[in-house]
Order: sequence, then C-alpha cells, then structure tokens
Amino acid sequence: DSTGFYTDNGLEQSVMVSRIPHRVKKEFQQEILTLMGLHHKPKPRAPGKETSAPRFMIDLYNKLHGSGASGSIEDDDEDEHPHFFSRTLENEMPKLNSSDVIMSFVNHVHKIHFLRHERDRTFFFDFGEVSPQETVTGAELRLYKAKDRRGRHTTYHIEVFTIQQGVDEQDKILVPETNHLVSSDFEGWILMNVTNAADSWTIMPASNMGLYLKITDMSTGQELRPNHIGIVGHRGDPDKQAFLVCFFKMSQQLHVRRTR
Amino acid sequence: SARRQMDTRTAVSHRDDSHWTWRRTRRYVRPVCRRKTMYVDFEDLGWQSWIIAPEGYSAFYCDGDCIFPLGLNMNATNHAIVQLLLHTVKSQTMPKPCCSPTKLSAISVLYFDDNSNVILKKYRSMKVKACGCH
Repeated sequence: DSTGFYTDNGLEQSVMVSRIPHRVKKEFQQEILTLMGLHHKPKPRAPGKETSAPRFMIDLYNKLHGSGASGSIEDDDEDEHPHFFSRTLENEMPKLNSSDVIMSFVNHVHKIHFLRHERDRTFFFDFGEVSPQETVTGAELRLYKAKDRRGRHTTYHIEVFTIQQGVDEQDKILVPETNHLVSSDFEGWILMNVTNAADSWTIMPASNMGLYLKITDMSTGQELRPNHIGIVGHRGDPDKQAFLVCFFKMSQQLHVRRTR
Repeated sequence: SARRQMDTRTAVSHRDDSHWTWRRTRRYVRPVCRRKTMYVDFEDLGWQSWIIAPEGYSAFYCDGDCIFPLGLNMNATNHAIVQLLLHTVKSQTMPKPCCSPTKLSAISVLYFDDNSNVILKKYRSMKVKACGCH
C-alpha cells in the first residue's frame, strides 16, 4: 500500500514512509491540498486530455519545462525570477512575462439556458473558481478555423461581444469586446483578445453572461454562421473546440498562509 | 574539540553499560545539518485523476545537528554562531541553532478543477534547495 511520501532512510536510498497511519496520511494530503489553495480534491467530470483546452495547456507545460520530463522539473529560484513564466516563450506569448497562473476554460455554453440554442455563436466560461484577488494580465478566446469550403477568396470580419443584462430581465445587450479580420483561406487558431471581459468576470462573476460571436463577409456584407467559414463548433473535432486562455498575476497576499 | 574527545573517552569507558553507551554514541555520531530526500508522489496519493503533471516532486527536508564548529554545517548564518555560543554557555536555557531551509524554490502544477478547466500554477517555497543553521 503506497503512501505517496518517500524519504531518505540515511543510506542514500529513498524508502516509502510505510508506517504512516491512515489518519495521518489523510492529514498530510489535506495539508498539501491546503498549500495548493484547494479545499478539497477536484473532481473533474470526465476530463479528456485530448480536448483542445487540456492539450494546449499540456503543450505549454512541456514547452516551459524543456523536454517535458515531468518527474524532474527544476523551477526558477524565487528571488531571481519574481514571475514564474518569465524565462521562456517570451516571444511566443508575451503575457507569460507577468503571469503566475495560466488557466484554460472549457466552453460551458450548454449549461446556460438562454444561450443553448446558439451554441456555435455563444460561449460561456465559468469564472466561479477564480479568486477576485488575482489580476488578469491577458485573455484570449481561441477559435479554430479550417479552410473555407465555399472556395471563395474573401475576408471575414469576426466580432466578439460580451452579453450583458438589459433593463428588463429578459433583455440582453451586446457590447463590443474585440474584432479581427481573417482571410477565407486561413487555417489555424484565431486569437481574440477578450482581456476586458475576463477582467470584469474576475471582479464581478455575476456579470458573466457569456460572449457572442458575429461573422460578416466583407465583400457582401452578409452575416454568416461560424461553421460556414470553417470555424469548428461543438460538433467538430474535440481537439479543435473553442476555449479561453487567461493569464493571471497573483496578489502577494495570497502567499501569506492563514494561521489555523 | 576537548568536549568531543571527552565524549569519545566516556563512551569507550562505559562500553559495559550498553544502554548508556548507545545514547552517548548516538549523540556523538548524529549527522550535521544537511538536506535529505523526501519525494511526494502524486500518483501514489491517487491524485492522477486531477493532477496532469508532474507525477510528483522532490520536496526535500532538513535534518541534523548544528554542532560546533559550525563550519561543518552547510550555510550557517552569523546569528547561528552567536546562538551556538550562547547555547554552549547556558545549555539548559538557550536552544541550539536549528537546521532549517535557507533557500527554497517553486514548482509548477498542471491540474483540472471541478469544471474540467485546466490550471497551470506556480507554488512558491515547495522545494528545499539548501539547508543551514539558523
């Protein structure tokens, strides 16, 4: 029966701490969870590591740690690198320079009643577990665009709006967040800057009513559905589903542990 | 040095009293302050369902005596030397310097939350890089 803790037995050889009573082992586990800022062991529902958000994060982790040899990570000295992700990938992802936490959010639009019928145009990212003491340094909505099957050469205007509460309870208003021009023959990830929205949702989680996507053909002025220009929707490949990446800087106060 | 020679002589001259000798000998051979291995294995904790990486990490810990001369110990602070002098004069009331971490480093952990979001987070002060006498 493994304990999860292995110590030096004085003979330059690690041995399992086998005599830890079950109760003490549980307390050790709880202490480590507390160090990680967690109240309980997370229970993710059917976490698929092959879906787009986890894959992006695993790739990022492996790039940050060189070969990706997960068992032998040597992180920065704390005094030399005040921000964790400062030493690598600066050209690739400038926001890393000031980030302590990177979080990818899965689209939970199917859980939101008033957004359900527009699942490929709307997005809902749950910021309920983000601490208001964390500061958003950047946020990107990542949409995967395959080649335009219509075969026309044109440019599309992609706009992202935040959905906000109107005067009446039933009313929802769209507030422009960001926009981007993309060529019809482009294939790959489109990055939309939604930092303002993520910042608002972090400070006021109740204001989070999701995002709305609008696509216009620049040559005809016609509004198009995302799948018409090749943007992968909820029925598409799991590794090409839209997701949100958010970069946070942690407040220094979070490192002061409370006396228990 | 004089004290250590005395301890050795005492230990040898009381070899017949095995219990007493063991205590004296053990006290004499206790290692000086140094970093020792402690590995926290997330897989063996049964946490692989939510921690994606790493599989575990070397936390290390500090163990051993801070004994005279402190030059034998790793990274003894100036104050530890004063503390040990005081302890030598008043051993009953003044504690010895403690063997504890002098340099710590961070680890990064990649894990799922309850909403199946993935978090890459830095945790400071999780690994002992060096031990010393304080």
